[in-house]
This record gives sequence, structure tokens and C-alpha cells, in this order.
Amino acid sequence: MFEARLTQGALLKRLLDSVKELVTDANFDCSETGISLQAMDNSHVALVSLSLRAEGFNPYRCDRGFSLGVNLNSLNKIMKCAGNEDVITLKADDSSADSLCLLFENSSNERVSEYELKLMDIDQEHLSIPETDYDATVMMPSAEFQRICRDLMVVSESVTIDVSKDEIKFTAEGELGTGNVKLKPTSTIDKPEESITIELGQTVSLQFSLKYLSNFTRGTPLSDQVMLCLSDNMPLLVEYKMDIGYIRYYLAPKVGD
Amino acid sequence: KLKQKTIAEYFS
Repeated sequence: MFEARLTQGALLKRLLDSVKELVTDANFDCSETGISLQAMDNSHVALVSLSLRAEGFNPYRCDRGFSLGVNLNSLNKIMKCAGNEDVITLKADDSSADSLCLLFENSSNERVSEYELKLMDIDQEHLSIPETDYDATVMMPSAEFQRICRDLMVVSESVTIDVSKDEIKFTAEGELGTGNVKLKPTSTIDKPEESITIELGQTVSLQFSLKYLSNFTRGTPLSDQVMLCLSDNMPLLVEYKMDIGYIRYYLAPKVGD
Repeated sequence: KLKQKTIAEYFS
């Protein structure tokens, strides 16, 4: 028996929003410790990894590990039937899970709706993501990162990210001209959500597709801060941390032939 | 000309 009840149901809507543009079908891997998802986009240059800890749910019950194969488009349609303030409970039979039950309860518990989503068999390759000591780790307000991606898309479909110890610089060059945004580290003790920090082992300069980066910024509502981790010849890591877990996006850099 | 490797080429 699998059961996971999330008092903050809106979080599940936001999580789905942050994944569904990148991936259409995905396995939710359920275990004693929580729920996780790992999936690549169609072109296999981007990967999303989601982890939700069991402690974030109340209650959480999972007797044995199993996977829920979900079409995210269909799940999204059903999730639209949940109110923003609703408590959401996910239920499935772990021995023969051919459907996922979703229960939406309003705060006063007067309205309860129940939906069953048909599950599918998804054969997905699972990659083991290595622990990496990144050359540069940057924390910045997530809304700022979203704005930079949106703004620079006006100029080009690619962005070069340069990180040095006193600056992170985003540069775009296109047919109409060029644009860049530079941010300096700031520490605002009273407003940690607005701070920018740079941890640097060595300077990096890498180029990425803005289409993907702006897709990743769908995670913005999940966290005030975003973490960017860069290393030469490694996929960029973009992480949004939540109380209940994290969503991580990886993107392969554009490299010369 | 720039190209992108797949994620699997980095993480196997």
C-alpha cells in the first residue's frame, strides 16, 4: 500500500508545472524514504531529477519500493481539478499499480473529490549522477535568474555564463546585436533570499541553450533562491530547494566540435 | 559549429 498526503497541495501543482514542459512521461519512484523522479527530455541533453522526502508528507506510507508510470499531461489535467488550498493525497496499490488515486480535500473538509489516473509502463534509463565538486557554485534570487533568461532570449538562443570570484556574467550574441547582465556578490543578512553568493574553485566559461534554461525557470515559484553549479566539460546544475526536497535540472553545455 | 552531447555521455 502506498499513501502520501500533502497538506500543501499547491506545491504538487507547482512541481508538476516545473517538469511537464521538459518531460511527457515519467516514473515516480516511491520508496520508504520518499518519492523521486528522474527523466530526460526528448533530445537527451537535459535531465530533471526530483526528490521529495517522506517526512514532507503527513502521513507517508510505502511498504515496498515501486514505480508509478505517469503521463504528466494527463496528471496535469487532473491536478487542475484540485483547489489551490486543497490537501492532496496520492494512493496506489504497490503490488499491482495500474492506476493512481488522487484525493482532493478542501480545508474545511466539506468537499472531497477523487480521481483515478491510469498508469503506464515506462521504460526509462536511470542514470547515476556523480557527486561533483563544481568549479563554481552561485546562489542568486530565482526571480533574477528567470528575468535574465527571459531578457537575453530577445538577443540570442544561447547564453555564455562566465563566473569569476567577483562576478557572474551572462552574455548573449545574436543577429540583432548583443546583451549581457553582470551580477556581483551581495550579502544581505536581513534578506537572505535576495543575496548573491559565488563560491569559486576556478573561473568557468560555458555556453548553454536559453530555451532549456528558461524552461528550467519554471521551478522559480518553488524557491526564492536558485543554485547554479558549473564545471568545465560538465552539465550545468540548476537547483531549486524546497522544505520537502529539491528539483534539479542538468543541461549539457554547447561545446566545439 | 557548437554541439551538445547527451546527458548520458556525461553520466553513465
